[in-house]
Amino acid sequence: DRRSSNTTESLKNVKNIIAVASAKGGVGKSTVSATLACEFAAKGYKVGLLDTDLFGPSLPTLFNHFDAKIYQKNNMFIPAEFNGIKLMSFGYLMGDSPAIMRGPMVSGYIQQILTATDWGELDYLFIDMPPGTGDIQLTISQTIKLDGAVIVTTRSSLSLVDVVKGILMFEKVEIPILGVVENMSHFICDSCNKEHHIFGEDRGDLSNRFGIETLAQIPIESTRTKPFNNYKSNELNSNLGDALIR
Amino acid sequence: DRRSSNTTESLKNVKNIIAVASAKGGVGKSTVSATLACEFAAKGYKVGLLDTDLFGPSLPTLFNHFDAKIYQKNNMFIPAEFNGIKLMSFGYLMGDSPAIMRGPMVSGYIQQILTATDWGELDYLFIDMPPGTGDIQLTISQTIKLDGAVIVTTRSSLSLVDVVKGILMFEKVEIPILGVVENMSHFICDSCNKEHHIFGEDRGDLSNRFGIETLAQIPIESTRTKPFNNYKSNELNSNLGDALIR
Ligand SMILES: Nc1ncnc2c1ncn2[C@@H]1O[C@H](COP(=O)(O)OP(=O)(O)O)[C@@H](O)[C@H]1O
Ligand SMILES: Nc1ncnc2c1ncn2[C@@H]1O[C@H](COP(=O)(O)OP(=O)(O)O)[C@@H](O)[C@H]1O
Ligand SMILES: [Zn+2]
Repeated sequence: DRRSSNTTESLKNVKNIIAVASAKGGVGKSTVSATLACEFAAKGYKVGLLDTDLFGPSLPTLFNHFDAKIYQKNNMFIPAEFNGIKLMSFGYLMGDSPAIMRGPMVSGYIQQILTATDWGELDYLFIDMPPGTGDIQLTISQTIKLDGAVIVTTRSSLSLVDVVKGILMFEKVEIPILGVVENMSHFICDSCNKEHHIFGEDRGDLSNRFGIETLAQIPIESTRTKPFNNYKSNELNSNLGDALIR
Repeated sequence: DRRSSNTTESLKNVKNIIAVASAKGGVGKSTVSATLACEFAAKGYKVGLLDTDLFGPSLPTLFNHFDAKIYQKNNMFIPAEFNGIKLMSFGYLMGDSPAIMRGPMVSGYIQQILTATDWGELDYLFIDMPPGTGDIQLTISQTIKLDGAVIVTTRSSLSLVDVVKGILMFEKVEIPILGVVENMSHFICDSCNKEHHIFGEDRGDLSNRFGIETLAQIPIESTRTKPFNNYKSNELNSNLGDALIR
């Protein structure tokens, strides 16, 4: 059981840790992470969501929840709670100011948020990872044991060429890939119902090359750009959640 | 004249160096960089394009030009040439393999590509920067003198909150902001002409807060996802180019 290897105070009572990752920026990692967290909470699970993007935290914006106070008890951060989901982000610790810093300091901050956040009892902890294959990704995979990673991509060749690099990294650090979410896969005009494939056609690149299952194809919908503080489940999200229940 | 301060062999004959930047990933930095390079070349300028995204190089995919051979002469890289534009990217040096590495090594590679690429005589060098405010951005701004930065964003609040951090970083390292390109600003259905605002309405956030001029509002168009090896100019791109001629 993976849990026995995460003996740090922060994670010892967390049953499953799932990363939501993509080496490509702007494909929807944060949006999909928030969707999964809300969906699992709607299904009755105890859920946490950790935003590890030190350079561009999204969590406060995603939940329209900017004034969260993060308290410390026995040197541990107590995550914010919102609609029954525990939330932690550098956005709560740094506000508006940019993180203008180099690798060693970055790794120190990541290690701290991973080992000094007291999540208590959780069924699922989702970790929203930033793009790239550098300090943050390496520190996460070397500090804690992940159960697996959900890969997010669009159909665009500019996305796929980066996403492949992220998959190769996970293979190297031996983190299992649980599946891929194809986000912004198409757009349906609500006035004439035409289906537009802005980022390209479905090419099955990742399943052909790596044998990775496509867990969901999420269309471009302006409802998915709205904050998650008033989350409403739907069939697509519920099925995506069901595909990841362990 | 900035040029006198870039005395390194690689940049001493480059008249203008313009970064295309955004702290948010996936907003169109690489697409806008390639658009600017092609547009300036179409106007008869000598142009170079440098892709500094070590973790996710886009240049080979953007130009559909994967097998470029990079030669060295006197320990200097000779950029690839394509349709009269000089191109340099880690994608040409590393192929498909991911850059799984930490800050100090990252900075070393960036410094090398900046100081050991022999651009020869150029009127404009565009530098496509990766997202974030970390090692790569700091090394670029500390190694060479940039004339200015073009900021790319979408209208989404998730983008704007990161882009603000990038602008604050440029202010701190004293690099002038030349303007902002609002990319994927709207989508017009080609079947019924309805205008969709997927990422939000125009809110003028950046000009209100920082007094930065909007240089262009580029719609979501599938033609803009096609490779640049058959570039065709258009009025919008030409006007954007004209706004940046120095
Ligand atoms: N399915 C979707 N439909 C419409 N917009 C989306 C969708 N998924 C994400 N977005 C928008 O795309 C942008 C990038 O998403 P984000 O979650 O920030 O990606 P990442 O975390 O990979 O950088 C945001 O503006 C977000 O609101
Ligand atoms: N105006 C546009 N219309 C349609 N797609 C676009 C547009 N600009 C960029 N894209 C697509 O959006 C994605 C992100 O663009 P990219 O240039 O890779 O952004 P970045 O360099 O900021 O990561 C790519 O799939 C690209 O093809
Ligand atoms: Zn329509």
